[in-house]
Amino acid sequence: SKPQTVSGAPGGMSSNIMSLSRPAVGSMGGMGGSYAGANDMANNGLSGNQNQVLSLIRGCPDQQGISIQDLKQRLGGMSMAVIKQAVEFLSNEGHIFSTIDEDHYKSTDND
Amino acid sequence: LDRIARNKRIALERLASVQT
Repeated sequence: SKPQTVSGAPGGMSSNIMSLSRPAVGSMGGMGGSYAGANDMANNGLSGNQNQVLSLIRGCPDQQGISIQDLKQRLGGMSMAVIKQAVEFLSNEGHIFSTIDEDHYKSTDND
Repeated sequence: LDRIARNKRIALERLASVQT
């Protein structure tokens, strides 16, 4: 019940790396095999939600990509609004693009 | 499918301009 604070030097340390807040990405069951491999690009300043959405889209081999409905199904607890926000962000950044309609997305960097 | 190719090209251009 004691918080883990380092009770060492208060203030004075100059070699203090700002900890990037990286929320642990929960275990996402289902497909999307290439999750562990190339993670260098996966953490490009993306939030946890955005990362989850991106790796799901990456994991979809279909030419027409994955639908928002599919994403929601696979992302269990994530709300539609959050998913759409992530999708919009990712497509603004060029990581993904819409395919047959605005509800299907595919990633640019999996082939 | 034309749309897919076009959107992909646009996305790739975006990606290129966003990264570094």
